[in-house]
Amino acid sequence: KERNNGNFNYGAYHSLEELYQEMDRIASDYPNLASRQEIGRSFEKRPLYVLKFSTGKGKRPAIWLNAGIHSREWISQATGIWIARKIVSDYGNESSITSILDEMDIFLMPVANPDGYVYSQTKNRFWRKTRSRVPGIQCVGVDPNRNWNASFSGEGASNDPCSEAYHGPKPHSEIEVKSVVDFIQNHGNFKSFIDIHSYSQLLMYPYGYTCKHPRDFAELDQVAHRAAKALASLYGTSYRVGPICSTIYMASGSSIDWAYENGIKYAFTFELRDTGHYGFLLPAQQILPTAEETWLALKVIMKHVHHHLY
Amino acid sequence: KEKFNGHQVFQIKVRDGEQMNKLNELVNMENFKLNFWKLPTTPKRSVDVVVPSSSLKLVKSFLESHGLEYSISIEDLQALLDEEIKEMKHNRG
Repeated sequence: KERNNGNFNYGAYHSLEELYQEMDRIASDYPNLASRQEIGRSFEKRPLYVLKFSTGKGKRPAIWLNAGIHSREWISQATGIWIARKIVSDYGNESSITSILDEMDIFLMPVANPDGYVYSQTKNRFWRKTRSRVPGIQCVGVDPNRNWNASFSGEGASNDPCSEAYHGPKPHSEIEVKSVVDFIQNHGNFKSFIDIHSYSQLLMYPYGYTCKHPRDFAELDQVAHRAAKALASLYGTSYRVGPICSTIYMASGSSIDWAYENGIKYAFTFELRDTGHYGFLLPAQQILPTAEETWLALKVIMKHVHHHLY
Repeated sequence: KEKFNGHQVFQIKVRDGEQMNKLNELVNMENFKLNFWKLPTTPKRSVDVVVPSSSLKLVKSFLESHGLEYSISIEDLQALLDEEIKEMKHNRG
């Protein structure tokens, strides 16, 4: 059912327009469950779309799923759009998603950096950053995962505008980041924030800007291990689990550190499938297996959030 | 559109801190025009780096002279990109 719904092939990489059309189609197919909302415009004025999955009214406890903040990580956007279709097709048919959505809302942003995504498809396949420009600076773009107000410009981010990890001129300077921050803060009832990246098969939680453990370390670690186990159960894909700092490197200004420091306890970030053999070029035939296994891990996390609302 | 003809991706294994330092020297060699997809962080994590065709010989000799173990994970980056583009065109519509 997910493989080819209407004209959309979930086992292929797509242009931004095609992804946006499919988000619209999902909302049209399930008007009582899904809606497409514009939460802002990118630097190059592209709409920033979020799919809201909800069966109730008001600001219910919510989960934020974020994909594609680094534009070249195409498997993350592809996984995001598959997840969107999976959520609507599972509601009413699968007990855990049904019970989550009976009480909570899910917001899913499959393309968090649309300018970068278009640039990676038209100019440079390995573009990672946004496409913002600062007068007087020759290099383009900011790393949107160093731009959040969580120990901004600290360790593991670069002051050099030409670097792949440039933190930007100030926290939330990137409209793509600020739009999400404003949306989440205005909503005020998010319980979980999950960011999806690729590659190298990791499931991490705060912190990135320090190697100090977060106060909820034991619980986050336990949930992440269970999620990684569920993920591995499908195709044997092995993940490493731990805080960003000790699992890969110190990185300040990251999305999940911001989420955690702003009271969103269940903050996780994935690095999807591939041990490095394909880099950011994971063959399209691996999109569906990657999405399927990732979904199992996401479900473990979302169920835990649902059972431990605070 | 930027082309990557003849570029290769190396996966480099690092055994200890000393090798890590050597690899960081490579990171800072701007004239090699390397693009690190995975940076050197801890000895447990391999490093993935795109090496342009013009730097292949120099990088190989640097790695070999310092005993750094590496393998070529992508032989021709542009060939893989061409395949990806072909597949996307095929799947469109």
